[in-house]
Amino acid sequence: AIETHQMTKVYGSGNTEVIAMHDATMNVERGEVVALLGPSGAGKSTFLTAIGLINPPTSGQIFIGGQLILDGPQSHTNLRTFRKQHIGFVFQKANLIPFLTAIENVQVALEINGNSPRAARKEALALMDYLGVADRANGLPNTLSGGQQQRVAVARALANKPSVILADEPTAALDGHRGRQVMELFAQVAHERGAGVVVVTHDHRALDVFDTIYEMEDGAMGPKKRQSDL
Amino acid sequence: AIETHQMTKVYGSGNTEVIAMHDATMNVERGEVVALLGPSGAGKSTFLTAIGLINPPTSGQIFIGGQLILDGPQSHTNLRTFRKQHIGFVFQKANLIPFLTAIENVQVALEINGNSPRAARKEALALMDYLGVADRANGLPNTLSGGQQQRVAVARALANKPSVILADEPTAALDGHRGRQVMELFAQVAHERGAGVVVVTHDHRALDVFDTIYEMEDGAMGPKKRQSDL
Ligand SMILES: Nc1ncnc2c1ncn2[C@@H]1O[C@H](COP(=O)(O)OP(=O)(O)OP(=O)(O)O)[C@@H](O)[C@H]1O
Ligand SMILES: Nc1ncnc2c1ncn2[C@@H]1O[C@H](COP(=O)(O)OP(=O)(O)OP(=O)(O)O)[C@@H](O)[C@H]1O
Ligand SMILES: [Mg+2]
Ligand SMILES: [Mg+2]
Repeated sequence: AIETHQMTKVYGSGNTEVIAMHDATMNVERGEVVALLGPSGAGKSTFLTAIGLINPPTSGQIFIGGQLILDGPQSHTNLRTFRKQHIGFVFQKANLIPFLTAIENVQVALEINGNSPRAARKEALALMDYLGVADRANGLPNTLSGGQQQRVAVARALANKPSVILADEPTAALDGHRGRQVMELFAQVAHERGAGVVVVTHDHRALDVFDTIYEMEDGAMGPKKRQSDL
Repeated sequence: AIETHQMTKVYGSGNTEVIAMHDATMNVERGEVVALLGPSGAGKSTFLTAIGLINPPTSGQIFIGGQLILDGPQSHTNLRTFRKQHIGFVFQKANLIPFLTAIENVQVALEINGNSPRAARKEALALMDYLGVADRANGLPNTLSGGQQQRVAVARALANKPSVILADEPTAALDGHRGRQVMELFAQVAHERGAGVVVVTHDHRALDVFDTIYEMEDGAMGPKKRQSDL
């Protein structure tokens, strides 16, 4: 589903140069749920936003669904359209639209992809109910707890049933029980719908849910480790 | 150091009423480091922002240093001045000033309390070095990773050596190693300087560092549990 080849990202230049990631290579099959671990500052968000087509690499290739999408900063398709149709992204900060209610935040993601308001609301409510945030549906984001906002962001990312799901520390603000529920949902979506899923996490407790684990350190991507080998 | 008595917080009214916490009572001694746990939405941030004097309760009393500070929404001192002098707060979202560099964010907290720019910069750098973020000192917050921003927020909260330290999930964006280092730093500040420290956390791994554990659920505060009894 997702393939990267020798991705490098350099910020700044000269004195302020930061090599956030170098030569990062990863292969995610359809139906595979991958955990990406590593210390703070290792380059995980940089990697994820690159394959999410939000933050193109300085060099290296990104293939999605077998199609070359980015070659360094050079795009081979309309990135905005491609993201809208194929990628669901959970940001490290929930990033909800502050002037829309929780349910509207999920609903608009569905409407943007052609669903009627009625169908969109029904689907949004079902997802939020599963994640335990339906009772805060009509609240503005700044009246929701940190973990409630995070769960609404998860609902929004999953709403359009995208074939690629990328989540940046989606359970950081959640307790153990809710956190595991979210990780299991990602695994279920991968295994039942064939989505390719990459989850950045610091949480070692729910790792048994993943098919594959990669670790980054100082911008370098380690080798693929299969759950079956651990 | 901190004493609360039957604190209640109600948001909204009628259909939109949310009882975020009710009758919450907690007693934190000088030199005591307390962990506050509980599921997402339990009322932890509501409790912490209340005793941080940022979000006064609907009813109930808050005593700091033996002095009555808030009785429901009624303040008995200038809250802004009191906070500046006595309380260090790490927010659930780092909340750094976006147009100041990382080190400036810590430095201004010191300067506001009367330190010279030179002394402030020296102290800021020492704290950031300890937390492993000195190499990003001159970066604007949006160029720092999630965990780097969080560590800068911790440095800012500790910079003035306050007698009350309140931290809302300060290690959520940190890996195990860095997270433990931050928790140990809070315990050290409590035990060596006599600060009263309350840390909201979902991270069960570093709990051995705390003297006392409280748990909230659905707005209710559970009983005090001493580490020695666990
Ligand atoms: N301004 C507000 N208006 C209405 N409801 C609110 C407001 N702020 C918080 N709440 C609600 O109060 C409850 C407690 O929120 P709080 O932020 O204290 O939870 P929390 O324990 O910190 O959760 P988390 O672990 O997810 O951060 C939640 O149901 C939340 O939606
Ligand atoms: N826009 C930017 N300009 C300069 N440096 C940057 C920028 N964005 C990120 N960095 C740096 O690149 C490195 C990797 O950042 P990244 O956000 O990918 O780390 P991370 O692994 O996600 O960390 P965390 O676990 O703390 O979220 C960090 O040292 C960070 O300071
Ligand atoms: Mg990150
Ligand atoms: Mg909270």
